[in-house]
Amino acid sequence: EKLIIDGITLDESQAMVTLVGLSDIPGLAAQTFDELAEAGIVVDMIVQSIGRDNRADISLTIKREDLKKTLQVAEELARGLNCPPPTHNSQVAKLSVFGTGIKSYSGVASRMFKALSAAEINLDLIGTSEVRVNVVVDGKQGAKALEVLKQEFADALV
Amino acid sequence: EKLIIDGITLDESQAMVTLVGLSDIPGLAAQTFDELAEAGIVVDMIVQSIGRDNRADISLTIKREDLKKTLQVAEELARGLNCPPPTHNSQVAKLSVFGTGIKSYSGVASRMFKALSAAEINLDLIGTSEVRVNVVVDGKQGAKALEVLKQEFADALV
Ligand SMILES: C[C@@H](O)[C@H](N)C(=O)O
Ligand SMILES: C[C@@H](O)[C@H](N)C(=O)O
Repeated sequence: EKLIIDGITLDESQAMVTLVGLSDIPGLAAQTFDELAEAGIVVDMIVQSIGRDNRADISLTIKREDLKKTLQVAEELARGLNCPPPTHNSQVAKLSVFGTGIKSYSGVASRMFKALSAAEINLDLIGTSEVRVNVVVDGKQGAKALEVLKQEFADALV
Repeated sequence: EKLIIDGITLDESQAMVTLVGLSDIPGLAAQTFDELAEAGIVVDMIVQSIGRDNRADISLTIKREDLKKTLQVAEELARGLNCPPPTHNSQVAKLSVFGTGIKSYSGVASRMFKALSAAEINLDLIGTSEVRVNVVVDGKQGAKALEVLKQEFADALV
């Protein structure tokens, strides 16, 4: 079966903030996003993998112009919850490969990761949904990553 | 503006495996998913948040019948890469709130997390895309989580 994808995009308008070492108990994510929503911050990607030693990190991406406000909210939360200070990267690049063809094809993520790794590009965040694989890399490698993925999936682009 | 969502789903057919402490250098994700694709394993969610101390965890969900095969691949990888053994949960519940209305409404995640936390349900994994918020909770709480979300978003369901 031939893979068909709808597109590949690069978004260089975002920054990333990570809340580090949140207690892995009900309510911490709710409090975090409640305070961000109250501050009027629109969050794009939210990524949390499984906690370790009862602590979990939540990474999120926002528009770069919201970075200062987001850090203020995150730092206040961390102080109140006795967590380490949040970390951030003020310039990230989000690459997306998307299309309904991804649903029935298990090799898209593997091809995407392989192509980026061959170009020595490190994956900072990964998030997938049924029809989309999103990765975040350092902002300086966005254009190169897009080029690499366009070549890798040239045969699959409609 | 009124939020409109297309639906809320519960998927109780999956298990979760986490590769722990992968070196945060290019190539590790590629190797992991290459070996999973070679073993014919179709991965649903892939979630990796930012690494710490140059190590990152990658959580993934698969069909429960693929758990044994996936753990074999993951354990072999961990041995070869000198990582701690992978962890898993053989019965997880994936809850999704989705719809194009989510794009322009920043409070969906916050409402979702708040409703689940009020019901004492812990979030194990979080992954979002432009039009969908996915969370993974323990398999025993799937039905309750679905109920809670249907109530929370009753006014937004078309
Ligand atoms: C870490 C955070 O997501 C926590 N597990 C919660 O449910 O809120
Ligand atoms: C941890 C893993 O994702 C690594 N950063 C890589 O690029 O492969």
